[in-house]
Amino acid sequence: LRKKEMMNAMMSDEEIYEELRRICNPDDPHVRFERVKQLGAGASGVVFIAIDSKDGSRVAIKDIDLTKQSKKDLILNEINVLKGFNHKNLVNFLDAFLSYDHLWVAMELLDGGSLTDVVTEVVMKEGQIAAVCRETLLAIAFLHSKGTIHRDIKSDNVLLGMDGTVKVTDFGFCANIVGDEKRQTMVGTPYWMAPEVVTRKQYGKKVDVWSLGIMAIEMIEGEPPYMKETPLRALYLIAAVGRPKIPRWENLSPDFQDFLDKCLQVDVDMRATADELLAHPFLKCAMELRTLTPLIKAAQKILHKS
Amino acid sequence: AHSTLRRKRYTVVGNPYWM
Repeated sequence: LRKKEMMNAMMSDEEIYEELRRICNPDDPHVRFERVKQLGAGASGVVFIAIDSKDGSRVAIKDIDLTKQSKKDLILNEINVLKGFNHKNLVNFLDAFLSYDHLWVAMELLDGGSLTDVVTEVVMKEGQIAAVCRETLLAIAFLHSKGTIHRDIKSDNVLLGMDGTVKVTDFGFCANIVGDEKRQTMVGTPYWMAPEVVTRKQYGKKVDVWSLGIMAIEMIEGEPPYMKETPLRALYLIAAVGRPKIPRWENLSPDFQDFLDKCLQVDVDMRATADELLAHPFLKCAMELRTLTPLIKAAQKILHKS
Repeated sequence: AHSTLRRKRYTVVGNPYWM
């Protein structure tokens, strides 16, 4: 993947289109899929629910307008990552279709929506937070074992099934690294960025662990630290303050406090790895995933998404 | 306010326009 990524970075747009045509399904997506409902719009494309005429199944489609993508090689990288990995905590890739200047990426549909809906609308118990952290960590540890950093861990990129299934999505900004290789390009979402990313130092896999810590704060507070600030000021505060202050810290259990402490160490060497966190006592209090279902339904009801 | 909030959650690659 690292070699492919380096080759992709040096390819011209025409070569990238050629490579996309080679790896994409030749079917016409407009004919094969019937658009049902838009789910959302992100930086890289629009996501909607569609019916696959081949088997009548409902799928999630990400429609990426290639003309708007300055770094098209990232798209190739995303498809290579999607096609290459299969894990119970990663949103499964089904197929990709090229239609003129639009790329349609078909993925499995999780009808519970994103974790963002839950964290912003309902209150989660520590046991439920621990369950989501465990499932997300399993995905992160798997990616890291394959030499891939996600770089954009946040509640928006964690999808839920109605049965409480938890899966990580959006691999468009992944980086493939060999061993302890480091990266420097600032990638991610400001409020979830690790200090070493913000200060343009070289960073590695543990940026995903920091972002998981920020996501845990989302599950406590409903939003990440500094969300009321502008992105630029948030970056300044991350660099200047380092570890964010967590409101109601004293209400959290000692295990949860220690878990957050290990995620949010500014010193990367002091920060835990994904594998180390999977053995943390806090995850032992994780509740069953099905206990997330009432939260998902409540959030969907509040947001009129049911 | 909703659109501002949504923009805040966008992913950035390299130097965003506001830097």
